[in-house]
Amino acid sequence: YQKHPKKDEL
Amino acid sequence: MNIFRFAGDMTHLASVLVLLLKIHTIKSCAGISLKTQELYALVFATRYLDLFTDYISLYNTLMKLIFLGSSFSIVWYIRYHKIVRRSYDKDQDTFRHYFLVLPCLLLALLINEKFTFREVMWTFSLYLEAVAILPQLVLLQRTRNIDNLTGQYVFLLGAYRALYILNWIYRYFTEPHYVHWITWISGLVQTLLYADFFYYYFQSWKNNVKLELPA
Repeated sequence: YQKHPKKDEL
Repeated sequence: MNIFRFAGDMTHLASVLVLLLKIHTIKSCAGISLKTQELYALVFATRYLDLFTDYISLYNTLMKLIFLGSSFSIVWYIRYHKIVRRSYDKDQDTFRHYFLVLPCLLLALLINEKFTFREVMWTFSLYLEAVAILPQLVLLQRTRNIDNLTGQYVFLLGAYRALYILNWIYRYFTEPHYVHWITWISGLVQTLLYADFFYYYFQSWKNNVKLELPA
């Protein structure tokens, strides 16, 4: 389970 | 979040604010390519589809809203504001930006990490962002001299992606499994496209002369 989905960048 | 990414986001924010400030205060968009601004609005619209579905952080959501809001309002100003639109030089800003959109869309359909609508749109936004500056750089070549606000805008826009490259290097070494070739390659291409502009920007800054781009 990833804390943040991959798209945590702008 | 690391310092490179934060600095990159702040630089990116500064670039759109510099542009909005210029257009809003002097009510002029001379030297600004509407095509590039429309491409950027499309980049944000296709990249932030997860705005209401994936909550990552307040910062993330806030910045997405700011980038969406600023890019669309810049397009609105240049297209519809009764004073600003008069200073738009549509005869010079003739880059056929559809020739950028279609190849990026096709490429996103071919090369992506997952063949889903959201993922293809996100990949499309990455490829499009890499080339979105081209109409602006072509316009700068044509109009030869550029006022420093526009010069600062392009410089900040290029610097933000260069900082993001440092962020990707940092994350590659600090986070296991952090590998995103598509993001890295399109970000590198984007930064390289600015390279020659950077060269002339620094030359003019160092020699303290007005920024002149070779025809």
